[in-house]
Amino acid sequence: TLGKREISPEMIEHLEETLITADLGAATVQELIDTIKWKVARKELENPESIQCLIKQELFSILHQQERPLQIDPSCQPFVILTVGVNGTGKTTTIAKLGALLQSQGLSVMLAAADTFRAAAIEQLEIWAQRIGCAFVKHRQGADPSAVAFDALKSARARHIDVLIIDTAGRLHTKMPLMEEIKKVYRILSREHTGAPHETLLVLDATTGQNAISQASLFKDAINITGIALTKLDGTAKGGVIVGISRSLNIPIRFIGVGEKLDDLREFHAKDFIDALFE
Amino acid sequence: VITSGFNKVRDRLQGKVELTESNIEDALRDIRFSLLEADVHLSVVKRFIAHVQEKAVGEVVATRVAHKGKKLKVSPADHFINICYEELVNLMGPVDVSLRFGSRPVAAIMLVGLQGCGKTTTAGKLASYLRSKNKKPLLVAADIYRPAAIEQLQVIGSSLGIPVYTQQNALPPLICKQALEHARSIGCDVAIFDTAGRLAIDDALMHELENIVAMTQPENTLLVCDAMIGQDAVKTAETFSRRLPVSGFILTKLDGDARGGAALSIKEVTGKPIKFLGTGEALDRLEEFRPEGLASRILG
Ligand SMILES: Nc1nc2c(ncn2[C@@H]2O[C@H](COP(=O)(O)OP(=O)(O)OP(=O)(O)O)[C@@H](O)[C@H]2O)c(=O)[nH]1
Ligand SMILES: Nc1nc2c(ncn2[C@@H]2O[C@H](COP(=O)(O)OP(=O)(O)OP(=O)(O)O)[C@@H](O)[C@H]2O)c(=O)[nH]1
Ligand SMILES: [Mg+2]
Ligand SMILES: [Mg+2]
Repeated sequence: TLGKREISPEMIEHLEETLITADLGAATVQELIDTIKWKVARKELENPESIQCLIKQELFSILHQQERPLQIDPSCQPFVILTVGVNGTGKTTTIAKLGALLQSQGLSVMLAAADTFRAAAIEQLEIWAQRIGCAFVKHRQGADPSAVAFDALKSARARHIDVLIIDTAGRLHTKMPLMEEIKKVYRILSREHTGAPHETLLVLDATTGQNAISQASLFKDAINITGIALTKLDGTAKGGVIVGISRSLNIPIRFIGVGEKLDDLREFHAKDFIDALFE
Repeated sequence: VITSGFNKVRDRLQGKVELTESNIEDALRDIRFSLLEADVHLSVVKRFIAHVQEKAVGEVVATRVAHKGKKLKVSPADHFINICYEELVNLMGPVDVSLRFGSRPVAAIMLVGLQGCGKTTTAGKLASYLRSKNKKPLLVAADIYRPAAIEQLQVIGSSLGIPVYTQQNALPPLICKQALEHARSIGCDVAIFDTAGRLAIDDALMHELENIVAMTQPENTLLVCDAMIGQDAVKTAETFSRRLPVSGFILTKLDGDARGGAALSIKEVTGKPIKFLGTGEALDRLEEFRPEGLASRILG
């Protein structure tokens, strides 16, 4: 039916089903379908192949722009990565994976346990630091996270650490006092060290639905999010919310998490991600 | 965002003297959009819309016959929204927040779910809740994988003054079995198994849960779900409840702004009730499920 320059309702419904169940969201899916219909009608497509191909191309043009890998500049001494996100998304585990990766590339790494709130959060990160064999800074349970960050920065500088990664407590983006707390950590870092934090990484869970958009946008309003890590893509969830987030917030997707082990961290590749949406 | 769905329907039906098939259709399109944005599964949305349409159109016809064209007392918008709301409440009910205690000296509650959904925290909350109901709970650390998971449960138990059973050099099925014996020996009457987060498609880890069930025959198996979960809720809930005797659900992190559409999807697809809602990180933030609050949150 594409030869007739129009798309059948069955094709649309099938496509909608695939994209909606991949968590792209009703609004984004509607816009994508409208774009394709418009392009087909305008005969912009020389050889309209399957509608799926057209959608994949459209998705690629959106997601390709977010294929911007994290560039560590060790001359910052240290390059500071602040890790944030809502509860349970995989921040602590992602920090461990990232620390291991950077260390394997010859950089010296320090992890800072600035989640001083949740039960055994410090112990959890400490175990990871021991497994990796990297530097580690902690305070006592209940300490001010900004104080931990400040302290870690001082210690990293003294020890000539290349990369400092700071773990923070999970927090809902709708909780004002918690968002004020993270803004304070951000302020302390930027005040104490030029350019810090050099990367502010928002960790999003791929099983999250449309709420991820609210998370990304409120975290971005509060502190300058410069990268996203999308975790748990080894599950059945597709993480389609990242399409809407890319379009509206234009934040690079630095990494994807594909498991619970130290080496389960990959760079984001738009083409692979898009192919997986249709599997 | 939360109220846009309802408002849109209200605007659309504003000034309409009566519900007709055609304006119902438009309103349903808005509702469909709102439910999808609320993370209700597409298949569940389709069934819901068809059901509401049938009901609303049926009422239009009945109303015409009954009133012979006279004006209705309730505005069409309110009437239609009410049909949707009632349908949603019906789908999420009937309310059953009961836990089975059976006839054994120690009853068991096994908590399962995906990684990071809030099982360990919920275990603590459940223990606190059960104690308020005059039960004597024992927390069981059956997650032997996650770094400091056992410690996390111990800190929670100690903050509540509730005992925590741990065991070195044993796998979760044996840990849980021996926990029941330990519970009996210290006068506890209910054991809560905190298991490791796992993917529904991880066959080995799902098999581990099946082994825990085989060893301990828990009276209750509760699937813990993060309220912000998207379309994956259905696949996950289906797989867990197919392989395990899931008796109910706990939806966590409802103190955020996630609409919580998963609540509707998992209930619809498995038929099992939502028992509790987690509404904060603190250990007293557990409520018995009531459909009304969640229904208006999902509809938006
Ligand atoms: N399958 C899978 N599990 C993951 C992934 N990343 C993290 N996890 C698991 O998700 C759970 C939560 O991870 P954490 O690192 O504790 O998450 P967090 O964001 O630090 O949690 P809070 O600090 O409590 O907010 C753990 O069981 C991890 O092993 C991933 O990419 N895939
Ligand atoms: N805001 C909020 N946070 C919650 C709620 N329930 C749990 N959390 C938080 O969610 C995060 C994960 O909770 P856990 O109890 O560690 O989750 P889990 O399912 O045991 O994680 P795994 O064992 O790694 O699968 C923690 O930061 C908890 O404090 C809730 O109802 N509201
Ligand atoms: Mg953490
Ligand atoms: Mg746990």
